[in-house]
Amino acid sequence: PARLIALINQKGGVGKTTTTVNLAAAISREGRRVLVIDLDPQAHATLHLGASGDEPAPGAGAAPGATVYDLLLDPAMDPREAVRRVRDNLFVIAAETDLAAAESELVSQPDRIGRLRGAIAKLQEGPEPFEFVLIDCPPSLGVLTLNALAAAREVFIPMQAHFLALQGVSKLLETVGAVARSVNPKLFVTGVILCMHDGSTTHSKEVVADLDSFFEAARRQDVPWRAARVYRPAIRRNIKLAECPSFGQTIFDYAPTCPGATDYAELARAVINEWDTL
Amino acid sequence: PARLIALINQKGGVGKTTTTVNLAAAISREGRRVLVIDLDPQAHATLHLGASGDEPAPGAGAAPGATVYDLLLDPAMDPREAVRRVRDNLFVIAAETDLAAAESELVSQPDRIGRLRGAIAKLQEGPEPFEFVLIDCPPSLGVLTLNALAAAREVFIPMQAHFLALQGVSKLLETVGAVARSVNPKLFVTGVILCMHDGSTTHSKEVVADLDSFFEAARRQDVPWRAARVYRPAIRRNIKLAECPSFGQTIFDYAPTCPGATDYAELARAVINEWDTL
Ligand SMILES: Nc1ncnc2c1ncn2[C@@H]1O[C@H](COP(=O)(O)OP(=O)(O)OP(=O)(O)O)[C@@H](O)[C@H]1O
Ligand SMILES: Nc1ncnc2c1ncn2[C@@H]1O[C@H](COP(=O)(O)OP(=O)(O)OP(=O)(O)O)[C@@H](O)[C@H]1O
Ligand SMILES: [Mg+2]
Ligand SMILES: [Mg+2]
Repeated sequence: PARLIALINQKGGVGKTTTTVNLAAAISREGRRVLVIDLDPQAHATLHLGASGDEPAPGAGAAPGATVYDLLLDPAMDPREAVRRVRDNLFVIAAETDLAAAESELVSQPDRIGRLRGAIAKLQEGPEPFEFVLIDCPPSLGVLTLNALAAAREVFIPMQAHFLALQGVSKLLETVGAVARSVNPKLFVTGVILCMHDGSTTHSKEVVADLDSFFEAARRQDVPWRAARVYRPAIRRNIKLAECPSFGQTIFDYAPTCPGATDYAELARAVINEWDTL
Repeated sequence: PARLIALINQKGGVGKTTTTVNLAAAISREGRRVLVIDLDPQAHATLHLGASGDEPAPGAGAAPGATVYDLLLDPAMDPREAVRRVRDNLFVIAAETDLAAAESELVSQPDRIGRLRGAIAKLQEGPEPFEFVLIDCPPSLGVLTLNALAAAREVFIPMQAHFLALQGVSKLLETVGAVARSVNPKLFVTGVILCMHDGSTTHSKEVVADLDSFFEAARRQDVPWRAARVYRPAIRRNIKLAECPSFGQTIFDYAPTCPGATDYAELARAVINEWDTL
């Protein structure tokens, strides 16, 4: 089986893409086969991985220019045509800015939130299934994010330990709960990933304590986040993480020994161990 | 006349709310009459100013619980009923999370993007018009933001000096251009406000240089951003700015001598001077 993870937060600019890309890269560097699915019309994960443009990476087997857009609108398509190899063990299904149009088209199609699930299932039935699938979502709870929630088994919530960031979490959990009840009973929230973290401030300590006790209280409830927690380590703020996307590089290409790289590498090991020991 | 400013960026978490609230507060502390309009269903500006809840501040003249939602859906309403006094010289038209429903309702109404403009016009015809109106927008280019673009005369773009942040600017300018051509020929982009700025990194210097030369090149074009520039000072990253919303306080209530306060105070003086010398 594979670990199928959607990285979700309707709040913008909280670190979804930075986390999807660098966590996926770190996991792939541990020798695991990882697929990133870019589900965001901004196509930042695609850009970050240097996977933009029509030519698929050599040996990818991908049809030129095939993106997640095509996959969502054509259930008959072979999803492997959209898979591009970007590094050893690291693959991506690219997005492009036309995906915004796909969002409005999708809304009126049958099975509009099940499209991604169907595509992933087909992919995993093929030879060489992926061991980890990470889905980068847009900052919204619309049809694209709902596709991710219907397809994934787990939700990671990247966020900043700030007061205003807490405000959106309950709405997000409500949406997860609604999708879990209606179409995806196996869906659960595994944890929060703290991004751009400055652990030295009282404020962030208080917000983290808030989150810890919120999840603690959920242990006894029948909710999809009853086993959720705040992941450690937090990912510290590090300018290198903001620089490398401009070169189409992950932090491991760009600055493999900087704090941003060590934090994501440590997080990846935690994510892999968790999975292996299940 | 009044300076009518929409703070816009479809990218989330870039500092729109923090800037709307603290810039407005700083301008009000210089003795100018300022109105904040919270146009975001997240209602963060409302929260930040301590203006949530149904009881209007004393002497506000506002009807209990009247929000920007009511204003947008009922053109016959007296907009003064939605104005709440929050500090000396500082007023707010509050949002609430139901505003998300208003967004879908609005989409099917006549004159759906002109509603806010009509309300502001009525307000300014009354006694005691405001001298500065700052509109906090959601992270999207939907009907709420379009209302702001149709109503405002100027656009400020809060953003972070990061590569991924640059990606969204051209789309934003495209939208401003479209609204300017169709319904609001006086609309222009005045400038970019750099938020959460770390001026010591090469990366941010490069992004700022990119922005400066982009606007320089626009000087000779017939576009609504031909007179735009990057505002100085940039607003430095300062944890106090993330803390004070949790107390319903502006930075001037919370920590009036910290760098966050001095930066917004300095920016406010620049914004006021610019206006006075016009
Ligand atoms: N740990 C970090 N240190 C420094 N900068 C960071 C860090 N994490 C993310 N950033 C920067 O912060 C900005 C927002 O991050 P990112 O794009 O990953 O967020 P997002 O949640 O995917 O945004 P969106 O909602 O627009 O998809 C980017 O400019 C990114 O480079
Ligand atoms: N200069 C700063 N220093 C430190 N933290 C800041 C600064 N400016 C904003 N923040 C924090 O960053 C986060 C995002 O800021 P803010 O909410 O103002 O952005 P926004 O663009 O309004 O977001 P949204 O798109 O969700 O409306 C908040 O937690 C805020 O407290
Ligand atoms: Mg993203
Ligand atoms: Mg905001």
